[in-house]
Amino acid sequence: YNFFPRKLKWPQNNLTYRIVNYTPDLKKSEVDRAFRKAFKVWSDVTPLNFTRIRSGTADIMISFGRREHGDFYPFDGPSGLLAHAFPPGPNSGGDAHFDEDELWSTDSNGYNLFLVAAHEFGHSLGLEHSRDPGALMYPVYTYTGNTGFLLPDDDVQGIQVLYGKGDHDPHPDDHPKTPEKCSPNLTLDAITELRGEMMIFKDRFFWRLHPQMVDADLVQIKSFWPEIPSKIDAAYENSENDHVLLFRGRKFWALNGYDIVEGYPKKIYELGLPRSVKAIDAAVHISETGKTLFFVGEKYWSYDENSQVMEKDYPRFIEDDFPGIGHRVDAAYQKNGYIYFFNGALQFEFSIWSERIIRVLNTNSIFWC
Amino acid sequence: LPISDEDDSDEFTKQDFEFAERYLKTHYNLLSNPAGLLRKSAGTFASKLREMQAFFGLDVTGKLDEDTYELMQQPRCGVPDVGE
Repeated sequence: YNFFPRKLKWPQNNLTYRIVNYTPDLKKSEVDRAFRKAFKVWSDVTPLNFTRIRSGTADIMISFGRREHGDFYPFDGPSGLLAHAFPPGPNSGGDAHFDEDELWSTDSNGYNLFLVAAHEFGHSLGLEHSRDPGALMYPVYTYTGNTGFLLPDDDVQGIQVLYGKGDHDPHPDDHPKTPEKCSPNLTLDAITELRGEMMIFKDRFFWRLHPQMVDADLVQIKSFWPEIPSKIDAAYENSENDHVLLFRGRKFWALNGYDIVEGYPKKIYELGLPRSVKAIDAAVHISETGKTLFFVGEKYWSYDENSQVMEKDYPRFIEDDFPGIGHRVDAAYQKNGYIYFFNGALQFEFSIWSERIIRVLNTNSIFWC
Repeated sequence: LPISDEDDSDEFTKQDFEFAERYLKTHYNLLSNPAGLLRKSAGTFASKLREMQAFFGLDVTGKLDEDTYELMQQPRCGVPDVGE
């Protein structure tokens, strides 16, 4: 997190705001609610209080405008610059302006007014942009979902340096941290190849790792696929049909690039898994055999992608066929005749041909750490 | 996402550079340069570009590359990334 020069902040905890005008994209009540929710994001974690006034000059004046809108910082038409806000101070200090040339929404269409407002009000209170790609104060717009917003830990730490903690945080232990790819304790949720790149899933993020690159891009799942849950259990690529399948609970989605394939999500028992299975831990497609392995607890199933049926004589115990990798699997992928099984902070390189472990590596070594 | 087997050109047009310059002016306080000081401005452009690349964890080259240009095009907040 970062602050403005001289760590500008409001000297008082009780602040007023006024909605000067409205966007035609939404009902007035939707705009009122978006701003109210956006202020609550910050009042929940500080002693700050926000009171709306409907006339006169408030500390934080909120307005919609396009192009040059009176502050010599013109907007630029659709997309690009979405909004801006001024750091705490008199007159225009604290004010927030939203670009009327954008399409404002209460969901993933256009730009979500609540999410942008929560970010801008962070500026109005004294936060600058954060370098943490998972932070609300990260400068680039990322749709993170429409319900259950939790202020990321980076933002909480920053605002509490300025104003201290509140005494009424409804989610004190749930503020999500952005995963560190080189953490020695790194564990993974899922992993898959996608058109030659690796996609490594952890919490609400995935890293994109290009084979020739050392640096991995950290991206929020929702910013690519708003309809997919913000955490997944398993993933695999069926390169025969250029689909990536993502699993969460009893559902799974087939993706073709950015698009969700028609007819999904489906239920995992449609693959032939018993209805008693509530979720899968990991999945890996073995291109040589055309089989996909699904790992659930201490057991695994084998699915024949060509005939689209679960193979007979399954489930089998993981330990029987993959001795030494442990009794459960977090994530798995296959490459060049090896299956890489991730179990906690370790990964096991298993040779499909000689049916034994060849190497044991740290999970974070996938990022060259 | 990786685009399946299409090649993509990577040279930048004059408009691309003008776009990048506007971006750096808005977010990294790149100052407009009086005409005729092109060489100096080139240095400023490169140093501001390095600042932006460092902020976003890109390869810090001071040269406009595909990743940098792609990130510049993403919708974002209008507040500068460096406090002035």
